[in-house]
Amino acid sequence: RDILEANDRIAEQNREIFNQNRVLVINLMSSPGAGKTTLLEKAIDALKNDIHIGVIEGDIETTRDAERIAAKGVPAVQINTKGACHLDGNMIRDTFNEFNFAELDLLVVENVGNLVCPAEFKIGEDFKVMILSVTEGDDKPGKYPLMFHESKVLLVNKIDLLPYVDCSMEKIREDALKINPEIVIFPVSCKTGEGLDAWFSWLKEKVKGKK
Amino acid sequence: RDILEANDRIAEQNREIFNQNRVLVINLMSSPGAGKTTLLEKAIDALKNDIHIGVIEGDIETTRDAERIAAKGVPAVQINTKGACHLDGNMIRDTFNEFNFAELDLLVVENVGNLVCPAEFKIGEDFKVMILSVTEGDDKPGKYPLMFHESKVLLVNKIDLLPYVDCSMEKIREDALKINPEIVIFPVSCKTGEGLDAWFSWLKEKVKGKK
Ligand SMILES: Nc1nc2c(ncn2[C@@H]2O[C@H](COP(=O)(O)OP(=O)(O)OP(=O)(O)O)[C@@H](O)[C@H]2O)c(=O)[nH]1
Ligand SMILES: Nc1nc2c(ncn2[C@@H]2O[C@H](COP(=O)(O)OP(=O)(O)OP(=O)(O)O)[C@@H](O)[C@H]2O)c(=O)[nH]1
Ligand SMILES: [Mg+2]
Ligand SMILES: [Mg+2]
Repeated sequence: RDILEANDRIAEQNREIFNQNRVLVINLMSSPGAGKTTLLEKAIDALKNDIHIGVIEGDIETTRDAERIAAKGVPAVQINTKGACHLDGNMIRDTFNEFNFAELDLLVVENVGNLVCPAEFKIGEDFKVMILSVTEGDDKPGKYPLMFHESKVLLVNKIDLLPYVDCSMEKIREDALKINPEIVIFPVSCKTGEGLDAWFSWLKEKVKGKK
Repeated sequence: RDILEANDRIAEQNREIFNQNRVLVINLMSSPGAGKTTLLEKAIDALKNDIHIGVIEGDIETTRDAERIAAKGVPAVQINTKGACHLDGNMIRDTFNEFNFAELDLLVVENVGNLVCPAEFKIGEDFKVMILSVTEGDDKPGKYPLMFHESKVLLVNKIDLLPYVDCSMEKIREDALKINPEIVIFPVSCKTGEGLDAWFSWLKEKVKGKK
């Protein structure tokens, strides 16, 4: 469709600017409430002395998420889509005057909570990272395949709740790898901290690789 | 926009057919994995001796949800949207030859898991029912307002998990009522059964009212 082609061109222009400044950009996606902002809070705590992080927050309404991130002492910009269910290249470009990309190592774009549409729109990212909460059930890869297909990384979050839900980690892993054999899977809990170190080291490697 | 207007006309035609057959139709929506299908399984167990129930399942891919419902012995039709993030009036009309509406009292349409787009498209329903899982957090009414505004009923599900998550039922209630003062709220657990009777009685009343 024309909309996606036009968006691809803008995303490509965004990417050129990110590459000139050697900023690694990730597009963070999930269902509503899977833990995107909580993961970012934990990542900033763990990494802010090593790398310079900036965050673009995407939500339909409110500035709560950007406030949570700004409270961690890193630059955060809130986009309110006023109804659109995903971020696109234009919305991201409109925030560029609020950042000094020459000073950033990592820019994380937290997309609108939606397991469908965000996976279709590039924003200029190096790669997509998705989160699945174990509380959503283990049938999500088969039922919402595009997001799993497009993501480079799958964080399976809230594993502290596994004793209380019907969810098989094995089935998630099997079904996700069927859809995307290259996807890298990190089981984590943003509440207890379990599994986060492996993800942070992986991310730090990628950031250094772009420098 | 033209798409929504065209859809409204088809939804209106659907509604006339439902009304001629005195079938109560609800449009059931939530984020992915909030518990729509599990709630339906419990509702069928509780109500199938009193009322005749039919189900239309909407998913991007797979027939899992319709299989779960058919296993309960009620007619279930699966729609695969192949990418579309919501159901619309046309998709619902295309299933009409699979049902005998004269025999049905209640038709539940389980929409695609998405807290945004489904709220914009009428399908011919009498009203919308939404589910919010406590695991998604208590900031969702403010962040995803349209769904709360459009729904007649809000089921707050998975309350068995409240001891393990940071979620205030009070804040959900307060914020939802700010957005939609008429919304009827039922705290429930599809796992333990807590709170379900009140919702089933309320629903039975509405079904009888349409006869
Ligand atoms: N038990 C548990 N709760 C978690 C974990 N991670 C996040 N949460 C909770 O999940 C809820 C939602 O977390 P958020 O980080 O706001 O989720 P989000 O994906 O950013 O939500 P949106 O931006 O609204 O789509 C909050 O109540 C968090 O405290 C976890 O690992 N375990
Ligand atoms: N602990 C707990 N788990 C629940 C409850 N209700 C549903 N679940 C679990 O939540 C997961 C998802 O439930 P589903 O009913 O498949 O959710 P859904 O909304 O139909 O999901 P989609 O159709 O994929 O959007 C499953 O693992 C269920 O067992 C509940 O009240 N408490
Ligand atoms: Mg968030
Ligand atoms: Mg379902």
